[in-house]
Amino acid sequence: QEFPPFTEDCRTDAYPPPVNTKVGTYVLNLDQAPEDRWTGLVKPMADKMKIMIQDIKDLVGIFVNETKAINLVDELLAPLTDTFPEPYQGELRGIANATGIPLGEVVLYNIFYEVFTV
Amino acid sequence: CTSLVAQDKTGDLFHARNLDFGLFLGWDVKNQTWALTERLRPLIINVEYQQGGKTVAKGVHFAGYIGVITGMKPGVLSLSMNERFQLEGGFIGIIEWIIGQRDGQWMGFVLRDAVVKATDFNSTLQYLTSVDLLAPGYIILGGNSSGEGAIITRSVGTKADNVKMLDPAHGTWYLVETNYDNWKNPPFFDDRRAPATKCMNTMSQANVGLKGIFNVLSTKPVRNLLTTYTALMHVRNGTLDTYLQYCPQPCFPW
Repeated sequence: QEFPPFTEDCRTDAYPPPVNTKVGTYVLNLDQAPEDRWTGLVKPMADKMKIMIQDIKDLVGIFVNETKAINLVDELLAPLTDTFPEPYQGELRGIANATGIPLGEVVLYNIFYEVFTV
Repeated sequence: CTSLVAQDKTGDLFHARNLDFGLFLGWDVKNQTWALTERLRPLIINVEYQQGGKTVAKGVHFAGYIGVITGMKPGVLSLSMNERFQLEGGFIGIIEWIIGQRDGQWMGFVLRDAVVKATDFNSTLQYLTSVDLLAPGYIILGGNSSGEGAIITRSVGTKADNVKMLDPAHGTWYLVETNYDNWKNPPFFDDRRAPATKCMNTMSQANVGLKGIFNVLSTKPVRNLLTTYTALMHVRNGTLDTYLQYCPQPCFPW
């Protein structure tokens, strides 16, 4: 904490946070089929998800040919879905169907942690 | 990321975390923000896992991401995962998976299984210490009884490099984990551990609670330009509250 203005003394006034920063809740019904259980959440958020994934594509495009990279994602990662345990493979397919986002890109989003740790 | 588990003087446990993500994934020059961080924030949602009409677990998700990196089982345990950077990290795990060597498991799926199926702190600790993983990570676990808190430092495969336990009887009433091995010094250019530690000590065990911990996690540079949300978990009450976090300039980029 020696480098102001980027650091500050320990705060005592941040709580309670503004009400409009509180995140809402979605009920995931595990009794539903895996393909259907996320639809109510991702369908209305599809546009935001697409914008986020497009940002990643744009970033990839800076370093390598974007079209080739995306084709690779679709060709390589979409079939990977079959190797995931249930209910995860069903859920990923359901998200791709509900949002219209290619399955390979949904898989990439879901294994991004493993990709990013390098 | 910064995760905290703290025990108050009555033995009650609180678990909280900042999720920081998007480093080097696009810089918005005009707004001086990380592009991906800004894109992720509107996707954050609390998810209540229900089975037979009953809540069996809770998690914080990005819409479309089905794994768990922050979650709790009310009355049983809470967990969070912080990223651990290693050259032999998840990338090799992915390649192995693609070529058919599929002994390891995906972090988000493992943690979701762990939290949804959890029966108690100790068995979950044991499981997460030895489960075969495709990527390294720091798994922070909190329970429901005094002393139930741990930082599991995981490598790829079945190896746990270190398990640090809460030990209130000997003065360790809280645990702090950022993105570096907790038995080594963090790098000078990214030390969020020292400010978090200082603020926890300033707060003191007498003031442990959601308010105090939120204040610690909201202090710069613990809160920084990568911080998307702060989640506050109280296992005994079964509450998981998540708040979007912003860091107005001047703010450290990570």
